[in-house]
Amino acid sequence: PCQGAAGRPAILYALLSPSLGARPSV
Amino acid sequence: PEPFSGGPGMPELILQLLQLEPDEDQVRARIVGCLQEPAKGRPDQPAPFGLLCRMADQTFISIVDWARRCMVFKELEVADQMTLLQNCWSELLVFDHIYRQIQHGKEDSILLVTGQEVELTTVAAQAGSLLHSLVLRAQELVLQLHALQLDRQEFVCLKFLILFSLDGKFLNNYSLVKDAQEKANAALLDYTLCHYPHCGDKFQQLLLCLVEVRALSMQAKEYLYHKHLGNEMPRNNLLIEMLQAKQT
Repeated sequence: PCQGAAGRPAILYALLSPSLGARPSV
Repeated sequence: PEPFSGGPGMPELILQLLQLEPDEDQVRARIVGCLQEPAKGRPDQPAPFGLLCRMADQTFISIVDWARRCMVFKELEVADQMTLLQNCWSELLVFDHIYRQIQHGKEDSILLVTGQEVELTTVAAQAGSLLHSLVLRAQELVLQLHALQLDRQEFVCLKFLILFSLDGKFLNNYSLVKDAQEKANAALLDYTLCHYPHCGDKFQQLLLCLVEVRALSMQAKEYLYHKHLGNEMPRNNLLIEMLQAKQT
């Protein structure tokens, strides 16, 4: 039911995903 | 952080939320540090509007940090976390601004997250009519919540309610979210009845203010979109990314 990858905000995903490690530079 | 103790009429949920509140001084120092760093692809001295955009981005990053530490939210899978934040990001930013102004306690100026104070006359002269009207509308809500005597306990509870204010059909694990909504509503009702017994409808009044927070956030998103269409937003702006993300 949730949005697909196409509409996913990449920076938010990077902020939330613990596996990505370093924070994105915004 | 200040130690918080329980007591009669202090719901456990509110105590936990108070302990999760970020330290305003630390948030300010982090954001000021970020704004002082020259960013890639950006001019060394960005225009005031560019700085405001980066400030808003960094404020939202602090809000995401807070959400990640929140009970229930941290138990959800990333897809649901994203859905919740995509639903309420602008409301959380507006509410963060509103509460800062309540603490600031001055009607003729606003306090930025960086600690800078901006006179409303300066906003009127330099911000453009759309931003100026947004700021004035926000100031009206500040006055309303000030008159209602919104306190820190209610603020953290309302913020938690905003985070989880989404219908079940958009979420994979709605039962956890629904449970959080019910607990937060009950905590806020218990707290207001116990601490403001002379103001029997404070709970309802506070929930009504959230409707205005939502309306303000819609207006803020329209403003951002307008700036985006005018090519006035900086590149790699987190808020524009949120604005453009496919909605649930």
